[in-house]
Amino acid sequence: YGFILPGWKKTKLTYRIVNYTPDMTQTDVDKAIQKAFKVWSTVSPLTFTRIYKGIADIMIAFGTGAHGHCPRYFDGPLGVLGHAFPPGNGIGGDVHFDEDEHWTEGSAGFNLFLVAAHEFGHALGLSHSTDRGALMFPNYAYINPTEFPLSPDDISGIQAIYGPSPNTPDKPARPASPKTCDPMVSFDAITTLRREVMFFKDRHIWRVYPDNSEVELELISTFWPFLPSGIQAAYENIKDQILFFKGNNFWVISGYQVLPGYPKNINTLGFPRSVKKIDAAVSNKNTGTTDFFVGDKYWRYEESSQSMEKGYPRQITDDFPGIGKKVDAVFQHKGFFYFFRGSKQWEFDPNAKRVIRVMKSNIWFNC
Amino acid sequence: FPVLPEKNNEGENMQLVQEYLEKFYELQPDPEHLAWRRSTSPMVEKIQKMQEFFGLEVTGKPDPETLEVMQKPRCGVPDVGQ
Repeated sequence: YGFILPGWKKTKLTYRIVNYTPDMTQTDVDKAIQKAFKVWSTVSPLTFTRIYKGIADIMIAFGTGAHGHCPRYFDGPLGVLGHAFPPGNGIGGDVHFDEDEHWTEGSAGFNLFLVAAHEFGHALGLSHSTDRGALMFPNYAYINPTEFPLSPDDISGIQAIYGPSPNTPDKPARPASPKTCDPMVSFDAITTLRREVMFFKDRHIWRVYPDNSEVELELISTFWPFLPSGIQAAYENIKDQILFFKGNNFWVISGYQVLPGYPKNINTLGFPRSVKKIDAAVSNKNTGTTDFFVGDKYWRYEESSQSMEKGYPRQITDDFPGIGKKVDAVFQHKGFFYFFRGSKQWEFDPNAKRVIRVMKSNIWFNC
Repeated sequence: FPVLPEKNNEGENMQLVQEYLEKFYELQPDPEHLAWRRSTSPMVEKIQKMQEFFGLEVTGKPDPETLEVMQKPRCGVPDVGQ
């Protein structure tokens, strides 16, 4: 994080919404702004009171191009979404949103609550963070609104200026961005997609091209804003789709879109009601079957007939000797299965039914 | 599915880079060569700062990854030099 001292010299601040965007109802704008202030008041001693006339500490307005007396211009659709000024008199503390954007309360267009929360960070004295998981990172990324949007980095930043909140936060901060070369890194789920392999961890995704040294860390929401964080299993099917699993729900994704009717309950795949979640899944490209790992057992699903094979579940240790009783994640690459648990992975030959070698889980990242 | 943007013609890319760095990295427009600067060293230095900030490989060149980040929607407040 970065900040500009001294910040506001008081903790009781006022704000005024000068005008509204026609993209949303006034009630929804009011709610988004109020909620965005609450994010910061939860973790600091600051309070925010709305006023309806006169000069507030934080004046909030929507505008296009050259707007009012603001020295900074907007640039039309996309590009710059909003800007704000650090604490001070006059334009100090003011927040402007580019009316050429499409403002929403959801994941389409740009979510006003998230952009407002980011800009309010500037209005309180924070500058941009280099932490990709921070709200104060300069590029927009959609976050599920049920999640608290501040990262530990954001909270450290605001508390470096104003100190901690006298009250305990009622929501935990988002987890910090995972470190790519952390030797203890573990994964929630892994899947292939065409030539790349995707490793899922909390809200993040690493994209790896195995024949290339590049590794990219992104937020899952950058590609699929409707997916929850903490995906538990994922696999690529034979139709160029990815299936994502969390709890008893699963989603089928084609490109950026979720197929209509999803999420569905995993029972619709043929699991008994006693199965509440899937730990890992892998589709065997050679056989057209998919193995679902649940606790110490696995089920086999026939992709062409879209039904579970008879005779399952079976014990993992019986058919995959050497990989242990539980699996975090698995994917197939060049015929081999790669099973992950904690910070280890097992390269497994499904034809010979034996482990070839055991490795650290993050060797795919060229650490 | 997400792929790096198509390589535009070099002139458009350089304009994007110039405008981005002026807005967010305080690159000063050259009064004699507003559209194109003869010496690229200040621009290279600013590109390196930008790449370092975003955790990209620091090449000093507007490579496809750098251009991709520059094209993402973002906040209008400069990243450095506030």
